Amino acid sequence: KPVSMNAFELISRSKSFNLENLFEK
Amino acid sequence: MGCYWSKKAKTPGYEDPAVLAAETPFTVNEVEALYELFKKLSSSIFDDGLIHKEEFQLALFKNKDKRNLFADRIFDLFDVKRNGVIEFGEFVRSLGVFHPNAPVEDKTEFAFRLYDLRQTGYIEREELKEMVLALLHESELVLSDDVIEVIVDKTYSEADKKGDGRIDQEEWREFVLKHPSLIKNMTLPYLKDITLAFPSFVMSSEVED
Repeated sequence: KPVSMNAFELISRSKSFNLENLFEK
Repeated sequence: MGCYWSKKAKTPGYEDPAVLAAETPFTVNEVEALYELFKKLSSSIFDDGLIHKEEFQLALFKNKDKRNLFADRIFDLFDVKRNGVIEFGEFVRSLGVFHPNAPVEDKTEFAFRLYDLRQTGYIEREELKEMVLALLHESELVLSDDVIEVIVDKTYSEADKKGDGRIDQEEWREFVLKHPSLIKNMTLPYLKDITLAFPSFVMSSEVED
């Protein structure tokens, strides 16, 4: 259920945190 | 000996790998491997040895014009000197926080600063809602405003122990202790294998860890 989500858990899933993309050749 | 690195010392913001290794979880060899990556990132659009925001966005999203609230915040935190670019030393020190061996306290603090959008020393309710909206927007998830309010309220009431309408560092630390998965995004397992990603460097390195 969306209402049971933790807001910080939700935002921590942003694609911006996929910093391993920086290492792609 | 010596010539190899003296060439690199001409890059603006370049710092001695031994110093950076001493201040971060990286070994000297790993810092040198990161320099290979840094050179690539910092010359993808402007060949000036500094990572500009467009270069950061290009590497992250394969699109130099794609902006995102969280990417902006990560860039701003990496850009310690706040001069609009990321220098080599800033890059290594900031990535160090994402190393699997970096202290949890450092990761927790970095996440706090990231989410403290307006740098007031507190994560305010409005900031939390703004970040939830940004996440929903980027994920193309649609939730009604009522549902978003419930999610934000619920999280906020749990984290804001003092009930003063804002989350301070101490409350954030307690909240992360209770929900350790919140800082999973502060760890890049890949950083443990950084020298494997740039083996060409290791072949030419004269520094032994």
